[in-house]
Amino acid sequence: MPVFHTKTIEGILEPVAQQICHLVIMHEEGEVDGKAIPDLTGPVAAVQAAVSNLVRVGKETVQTTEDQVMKRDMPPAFIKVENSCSKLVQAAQMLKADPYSVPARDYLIDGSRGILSGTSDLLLTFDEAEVRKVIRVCKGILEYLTVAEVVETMEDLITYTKNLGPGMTKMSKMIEERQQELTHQEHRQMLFNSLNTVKQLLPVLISAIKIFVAIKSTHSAGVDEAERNRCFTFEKMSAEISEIIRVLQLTTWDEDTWA
Amino acid sequence: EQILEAAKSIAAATSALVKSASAAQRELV
Repeated sequence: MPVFHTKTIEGILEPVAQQICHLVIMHEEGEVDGKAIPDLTGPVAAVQAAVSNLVRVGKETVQTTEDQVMKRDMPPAFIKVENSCSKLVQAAQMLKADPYSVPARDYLIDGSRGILSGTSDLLLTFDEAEVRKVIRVCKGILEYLTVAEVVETMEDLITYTKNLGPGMTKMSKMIEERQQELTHQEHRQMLFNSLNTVKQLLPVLISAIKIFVAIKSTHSAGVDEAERNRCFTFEKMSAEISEIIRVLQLTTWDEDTWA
Repeated sequence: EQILEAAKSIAAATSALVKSASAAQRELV
């Protein structure tokens, strides 16, 4: 049984995957003296209408999105789903002529599997585009963290904190939502751990900058130490956000292969 | 959202199709 990458995709495709699995088993068990399969023209027409609708909506999405990867990856999924649907139409025609037709059953199973696989490809492509949105926010935070190195006055620090706060809140919210979506327990845990570390380090970074600014402005001893401390915290936060970006791009397949 | 809804209706339609095809086979098994 395929492992689906997110709970949304799993919720949509799992029931169909189960049924197709069931049909295949029955088909193999009953292949020789299988009973006649009833006329499937009606149910196939319903699949055909649903496929046309998905392709129409998908093409609209491809038209409007700025995500070049999605523009590239979606059309092959449409083709797969449409070709599979043609197989179902052929199966229905063959079964109408001969309800015992074994080739028709093969077409029926291949077509159903193709619809499942094509819809899964399409949903994964869409999901990957959603992940890229989260990664863009993470990269924005990574870039803004580097600004910490040039904060040298209290006014700068106030501005820096005011800008960093909302961005961090947005990033945390997006990652927490993403984490809830993942079906892979390890990935969820990795995101949870890294995000927690980043949240804990944020106030540490702000106070490290504050100490650096205070010492620098009074020309007291210890500027180097304060600078090293600020740098350490900044680098630790950056490493954790880079880890979050890495984990966000993992798919179930990567993890299993790695294992 | 539109894509998810469209994918859900494909899944439902495919489910119904497979169910009707399996119905005939079930008697046998």
